[in-house]
Amino acid sequence: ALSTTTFNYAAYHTLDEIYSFMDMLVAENPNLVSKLEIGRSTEDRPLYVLKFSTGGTSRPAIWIDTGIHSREWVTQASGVWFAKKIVDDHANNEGVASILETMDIFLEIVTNPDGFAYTQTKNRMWRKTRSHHSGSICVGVDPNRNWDAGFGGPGASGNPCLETYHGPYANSEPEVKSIVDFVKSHGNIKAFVSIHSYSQLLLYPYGYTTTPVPDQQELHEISEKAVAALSSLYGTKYKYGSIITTIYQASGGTIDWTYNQGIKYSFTFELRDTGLYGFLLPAKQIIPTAEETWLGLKVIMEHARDNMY
Amino acid sequence: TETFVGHQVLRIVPSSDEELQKVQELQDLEHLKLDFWLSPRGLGYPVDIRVPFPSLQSVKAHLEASGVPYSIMIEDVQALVDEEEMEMLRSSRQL
Repeated sequence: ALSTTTFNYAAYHTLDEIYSFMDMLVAENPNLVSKLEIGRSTEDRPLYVLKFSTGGTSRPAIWIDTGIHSREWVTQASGVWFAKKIVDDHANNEGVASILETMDIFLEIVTNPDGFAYTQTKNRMWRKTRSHHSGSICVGVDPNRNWDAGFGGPGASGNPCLETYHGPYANSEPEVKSIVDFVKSHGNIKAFVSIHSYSQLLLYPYGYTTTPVPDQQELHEISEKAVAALSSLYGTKYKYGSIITTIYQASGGTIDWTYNQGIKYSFTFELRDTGLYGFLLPAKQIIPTAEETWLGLKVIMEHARDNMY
Repeated sequence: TETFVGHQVLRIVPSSDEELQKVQELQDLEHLKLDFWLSPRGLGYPVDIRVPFPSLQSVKAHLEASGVPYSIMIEDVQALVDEEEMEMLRSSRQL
């Protein structure tokens, strides 16, 4: 694409096309967007995070990641659309522009690049990382079971050949460890949203225990507002609640760890659909999915901005 | 490259503990190489399973013998993957 204006957001793209999109966005918006490399994947691919900032130092920040499960293609595609939306809102002084006056936004679009490349070359249904651990006859760890929050407990598998294999130890996956290190070193992230598909759910901690989080009521109220905003666009129906009560027990999950790190506004989205196409959502649904999700994300980001802690 | 010719995605909505248990039994049969897109989570919640063609007959027989109703969410996974690939090619050409 010649520019992020001519880029085709209504299509799925290769890893290289997404990387070049990022470079174009940075080049077009040098005073707002920068590209950080927070680590390298198992197969030594860069782990890029886009930073959107209007200045200041170590401002309170919002983190959004997509694509941690590589086959959930609508999430990386939505992440690309989110990146452009942030830039456009800032240029038009609308939407999240007001958030950027006091907060930074970090967006990791391809959180599992090895898995993503593998879905495009070898196995479209690949979900995990591509790590090889001694003693494992199978490849890959579920990056959403590898965090140090109830790690290894019920709701993950110790079998390296299963899709929910938690890995040999917490943070064994560089894709996970890089985010852990970034969150710890930044130290001022106030909202953390990890985006998956499918099922149309908005979830908050915990997944590894039935114990409600101390902020359960507030997170539930935010979820209700976010889902109402999301559904207002196309009527897409979402359910919401804690991970363990809404779907199932899942240990070693991303937002359980981020919540336990003190990031109160920790959420997971499960995007479209509810089971017609599943992971094979047609490309024509990318933009409507991204648009409606953005309305839900905005509720969470505005709440974080207005309820600083 | 892995192909998915003849693979189907079956949807089961367990409505009793017995049905849920029959579905969970499938999770332990690794030789069937089932890919749980949505894992069993409770009564009334959909379970979506991508079933490789070689396992299709035995899985359907297992469900039918146990009286567990199921529907076919995706008739042919490869057909959707092919369609997606065509779309990407078209888009790349446009680029």
